[in-house]
Amino acid sequence: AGRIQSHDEL
Amino acid sequence: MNVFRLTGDLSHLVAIILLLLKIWKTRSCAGISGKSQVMFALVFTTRYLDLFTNFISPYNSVMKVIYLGCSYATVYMIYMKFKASYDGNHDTFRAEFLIIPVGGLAFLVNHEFTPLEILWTFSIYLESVAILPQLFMITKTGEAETITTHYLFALGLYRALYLINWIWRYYFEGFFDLIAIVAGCVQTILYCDFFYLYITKVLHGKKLSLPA
Repeated sequence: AGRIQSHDEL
Repeated sequence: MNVFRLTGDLSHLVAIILLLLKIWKTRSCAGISGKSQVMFALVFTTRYLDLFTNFISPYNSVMKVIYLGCSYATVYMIYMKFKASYDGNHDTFRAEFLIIPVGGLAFLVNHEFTPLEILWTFSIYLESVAILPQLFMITKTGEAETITTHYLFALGLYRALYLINWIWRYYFEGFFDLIAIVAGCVQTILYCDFFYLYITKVLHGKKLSLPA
């Protein structure tokens, strides 16, 4: 996966 | 969201609440490493800076607020409210030996060289080693209260469940975050000898005591 758009995990 | 991530989050929540209740009910933080708790508060602070700018879901926001609130409440109780019961003589792990290398690594190895991303990476690396002062303290005192072992078990289990969540997400969503995965492996491995003691002793009704 490229750059992580936004971290959706806690 | 998958069942492993949800049970992981709940296990994490149970751990945080367990610790808070243990200190509040017994009005004592004996056997608890304040340094580990300060590092956990730092982990949540640096990881959830986007709490107000990056809305993911109500669940995500509520859990972030609970984690932040409970971790600061725990630090407050250890260093202020029940300071008299804080066992500083056994909480001697040099936290700076963790925070400085982790800070440096976050600068070198990250997904994107921006402040938010570096702080997020710092929080991931720090979380993987934040339990070391607590485990070190148990080796120093040679024992741990049973409630503290349940706290540690739930805390260790949460990241182990996250590892399965990442396998699930890679397989079904093609998503993977190598930084979180590697740090999560390190974090879970650090609990292995505790898991062994917990399962062979505490689950058989014995007290967790280490050969002094």
